[in-house]
Amino acid sequence: NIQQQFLLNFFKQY
Amino acid sequence: ARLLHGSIFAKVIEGLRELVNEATWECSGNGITLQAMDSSHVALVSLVMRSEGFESYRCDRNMSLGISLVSMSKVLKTMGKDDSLTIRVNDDSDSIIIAMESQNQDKFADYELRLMDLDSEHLGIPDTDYSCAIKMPSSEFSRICRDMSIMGDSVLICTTKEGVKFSAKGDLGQGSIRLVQTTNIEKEEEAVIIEMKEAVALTFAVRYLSMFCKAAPLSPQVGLSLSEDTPLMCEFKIAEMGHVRFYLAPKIED
Repeated sequence: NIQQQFLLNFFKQY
Repeated sequence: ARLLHGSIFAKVIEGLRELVNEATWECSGNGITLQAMDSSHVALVSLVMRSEGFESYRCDRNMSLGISLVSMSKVLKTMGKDDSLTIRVNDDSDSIIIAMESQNQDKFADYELRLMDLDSEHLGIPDTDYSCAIKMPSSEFSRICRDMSIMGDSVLICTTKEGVKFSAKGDLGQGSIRLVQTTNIEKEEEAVIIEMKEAVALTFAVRYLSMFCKAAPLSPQVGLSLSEDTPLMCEFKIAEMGHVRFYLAPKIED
């Protein structure tokens, strides 16, 4: 869901 | 790795095991770290235990140990409250040895836990300059999460320069708790301290906040760091050796 994607994006982007 | 107070390790395990059932412990010369997401990938936990925080610590080569936190918790429940704890893994072994020693050296318990084969996905945690950093008693935060969970399953956290407000609403109605920033700080540990660059208002699932509070016995204070469109960081320091940091995605009103 949005939150999962949000968290993964936040950490992945790094 | 040897801890004079094995209870510290038990508190770490109790703080993690509800959020993640099993995790990969990365052991190196610098100490032990762990990073894991909960099953729904909405929260992430990052543990750091630096080598200098242990009474003695040796790691001849880096190891990634897949450990069931649930099993580890069961074994640690057998530990005496003043026991020292030594955890060791022999080279090319498929298990971890947990040794507990009573304070007056008259009782020695040894357990061996089978290691698990877990694929460890490592995410980079960016250094974030948060809009707002709150320090407050961890017991107070635990209490607020428990009280707010009565009223609803989400908690809105709003910060202003006066203080921080937690509010929840649901079928029963709504409730809020406002903490005023402590002015005359006698005891740092009981103070509510807010460093704010700009006000934030974010909503989080209280179920996760309550799970994070299982780590509260580690530290009298909890740190909450918030920025808009950024996961909350909830930090419990481990005295002289590191920290447990929980990250939680804010609820995004669809």
